[in-house]
Order: sequence, then C-alpha cells, then structure tokens
Amino acid sequence: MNALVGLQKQGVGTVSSHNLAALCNVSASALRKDLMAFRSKGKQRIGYSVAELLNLLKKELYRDVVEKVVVVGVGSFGSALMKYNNFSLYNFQIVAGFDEDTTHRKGINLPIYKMDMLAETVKELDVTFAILTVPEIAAQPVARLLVESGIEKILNFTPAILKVAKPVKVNHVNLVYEMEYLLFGALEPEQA
Amino acid sequence: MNALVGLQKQGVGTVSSHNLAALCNVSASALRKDLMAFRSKGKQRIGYSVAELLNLLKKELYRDVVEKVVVVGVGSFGSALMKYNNFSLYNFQIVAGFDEDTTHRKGINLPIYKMDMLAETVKELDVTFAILTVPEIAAQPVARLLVESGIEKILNFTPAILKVAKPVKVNHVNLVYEMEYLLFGALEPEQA
Ligand SMILES: NC(=O)c1ccc[n+]([C@@H]2O[C@H](COP(=O)([O-])OP(=O)(O)OC[C@H]3O[C@@H](n4cnc5c(N)ncnc54)[C@H](O)[C@@H]3O)[C@@H](O)[C@H]2O)c1
Ligand SMILES: NC(=O)c1ccc[n+]([C@@H]2O[C@H](COP(=O)([O-])OP(=O)(O)OC[C@H]3O[C@@H](n4cnc5c(N)ncnc54)[C@H](O)[C@@H]3O)[C@@H](O)[C@H]2O)c1
Repeated sequence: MNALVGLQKQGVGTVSSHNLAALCNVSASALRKDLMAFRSKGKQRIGYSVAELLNLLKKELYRDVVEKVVVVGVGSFGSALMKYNNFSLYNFQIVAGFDEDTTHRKGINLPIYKMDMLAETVKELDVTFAILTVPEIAAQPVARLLVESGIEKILNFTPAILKVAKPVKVNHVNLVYEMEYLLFGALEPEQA
Repeated sequence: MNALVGLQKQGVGTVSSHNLAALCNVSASALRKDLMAFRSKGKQRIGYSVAELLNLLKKELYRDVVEKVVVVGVGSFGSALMKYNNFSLYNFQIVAGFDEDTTHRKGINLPIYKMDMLAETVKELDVTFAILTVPEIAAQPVARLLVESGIEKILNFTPAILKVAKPVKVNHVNLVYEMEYLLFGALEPEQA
C-alpha cells in the first residue's frame, strides 16, 4: 500500500509487476498471484495502473466494513432501493429513509423520518452516505441540507447537477444518459 | 457528417475547428458557432474529438424521433421506471411492460403482458429497445428471448453480465458499482 502511495505521489501512472515486487520486497510471481486475487490484470506490456491498484487495495482492506446508507426521497425510485435486499451482499446497509411524506409504504420495513430529523438521525446512526431520489427541483436545496447534516458521499439519481462543498463526493447516475448511450454512443461528458 | 465519418475511417482521433471547417467548406468561426450549439467544447489546443462530434451530430439528427421502449420485469424497480413521466422529455416512450405476473400495479397506466406475448408485441409496436429488470437468475434466459424477439438494445439493470449476439448492444447499469465508486474510486473495469 505504501509503495503504491509513494508511486502515486511521484505521478507514476503504471508500474510493472517486476518493479512493484522489488518495492515491496517480494518475488514478482508471488505478487502476480496476489494481484490475480484482486482480479486486477496488468495490461500485458504496460503493467498495472497505480490508481486502480490503490483503489482495489482500499476495497480489500474495507472488505468487512459495512457502509450505512440513507435514502432521501422515498418515492417510486427510492422505495425500490429501500425494498432491495441484496445491498447487504455488497457491504451496504440502508438504515433509514427521509421524506416530506412519512406515511408507511407497502413492503418497506425500515423507518422513514421527516426531513427535520435528518441532522440528528444521521449523527446518531453515524451515517455519511446518502442516495438522493427527490424531484429535480428539490435536489439542490436537499443536497445542501445533507452536507450540513454531515453527509460526505451522495449518489445522485436526480437530473440536477449538484453543487456541493469540495470534500463532499457526488456520483451522478443519469438513467436517460445511459439510455442515450445505447442510441448515440458516448456523448459530451456531462456539463457540471 | 460525411467529413467526420471520413476522418473516423482514417483513424483520426481529434480534429481542430480550422481543419474541420476546411473539410466542410465553411469558415472556422461559423463552424465554432454551430459546435457551441451542440455544447461541444474543443479542448483548447487539441481540438474536437471526432467520435464525440459524430455522436452529437447523430443525436441532433435524431432530435424529433421518439424511441419506443419496453420494460421487462415489472417489480419494484421496473415499476418505478414505468411510473416515471419524464422519459418523454428526452424522446423516450415506454409503451408496455412484460412480466410472469400480469396483475395490475398501482400507479401504472400502461399494459403489462405475459412473456409469451413478447415477440408478437415487440414486432407489432415496432420496438427494438428494452430495459431489463428481472431477477439476476432470469436475466440471461430472458435476454436471449429478447434478442430472438427482435430487440437490438438492452439496458441491463440486473447484476448479471449478459452474453448476447454481436449486433445487439447492451449497456450495463450497476448501482452497487456506482455506490462503490464513492467509496473506492474507479475499480477494475467490469469483467465481461
Ligand atoms: N423513477 C425513475 O425511473 C427515474 C428515472 C430517472 C430519474 N429519476 C429521478 O429520480 C428522482 C426520484 O424519482 P421518482 O420517480 O421516485 O419520483 P417520485 O415523485 O415518485 O418521488 C419523489 C419523492 O420525494 C419526496 N419529496 C419531494 N420533495 C421533497 C423534499 N423537499 N424533501 C424530501 N422529500 C421530498 C416526495 O414526497 C416523494 O416521495 C427524480 O429526481 C427523478 O427525476 C427517476
Ligand atoms: N431495486 C433496486 O434498487 C435494485 C438495485 C440494484 C439492482 N437491482 C436489480 O434489478 C432487478 C430488479 O430488481 P427489483 O428490485 O425490481 O426486483 P423484484 O423482485 O421486485 O422484481 C422482479 C420482477 O421480475 C419478474 N420476473 C421474475 N422472473 C421473470 C422471468 N423469467 N420473466 C419475466 N419476469 C420475471 C417478477 O415477477 C418481478 O415482478 C434485479 O436483477 C436486481 O438485482 C435492483
């Protein structure tokens, strides 16, 4: 891990298994076996991508940690996410939902809180990850509320492009974009 | 359009607005104005990506065409897609659902047909685009049925990695992968 961090700091993009092995004081073939376990394939001649290897190592170290998640906006899309039982297979656990409307939804056994309970509940449950599934016009104000409440990672399903403070990470899943990809191929990267 | 196709055939990756203008017999500034309308930004010194420009032009020509879509597997996720009214804003129109269970779902005003009606309905409605939201174990056999019925584009929401005949295009949306991205950054490209 330290060897890779060092390489990344020096701005090295790829590394051969031979050089990486030397840096870690192990044999190249032992290293290649370990890397196979991570599924990482060195692209034959150019070696392994330092950034991808670091990410895979992070994932490996994180393997037994469960990431708690809240769903904000429990409409048809948010409800589907809260009903899905397989997130736990991948070490994600949805712990609660938040919505202006807290009436019980069929098939959801998790609590749904009002929006004014967000900051308190997020702190109490020690959650830093939120999935945003509110209507587009509510997206930016709700995202600001999430960040103020201590959320650091947002998976954004709304069409809105969110502006958040730097340390907060946002990943935008745009379903229409994925559908357009099948018709037109990769378009211009999204304008942020 | 022809100028760009010609460049792509020659394996040219990027083109400056100056060279592209010369190929199309227009002035460079007129061309730059047109391209702005497509939102395409030439990355300052290296110019415009030929592939992206071609895709944007395709999208522009396609602007008034509505792409008909069927949703296969109308569970919690498929239902959310069939309730969503905004697909029409982006020239997509969901016309029907297919499922083993055809009982009426609350809030869905579109017809849901049994799977044995797939080939006939897809041909009658002239649909070539399907969104796959069946359980993972049903994904591959249902995908084969889709292809046999005349579907040419599949947006796959199941965790299964589909193997389909070459001309059929598949785009895989993996929600867990998108969530992992927020924790670990870009991992190994998906193994197909
Ligand atoms: N359903 C889909 O297939 C789909 C596809 C693409 C994009 N999206 C996007 O995902 C988001 C959710 O879509 P949906 O179909 O579930 O919508 P929906 O209308 O069914 O659900 C929205 C939910 O957000 C709640 N809400 C509204 N304003 C709120 C606020 N200020 N604070 C907290 N909760 C609020 C509503 O009470 C409702 O429960 C939208 O932004 C939509 O554009 C959905
Ligand atoms: N809901 C989510 O948040 C979510 C998240 C990630 C991935 N997914 C994936 O999306 C898919 C759908 O998830 P869901 O939560 O809607 O599941 P679900 O169980 O609610 O719905 C599945 C639907 O498929 C139908 N079905 C089952 N076998 C079929 C077959 N052979 N032919 C036709 N229809 C069949 C069922 O009748 C049911 O209506 C799954 O593959 C799941 O792994 C869902």
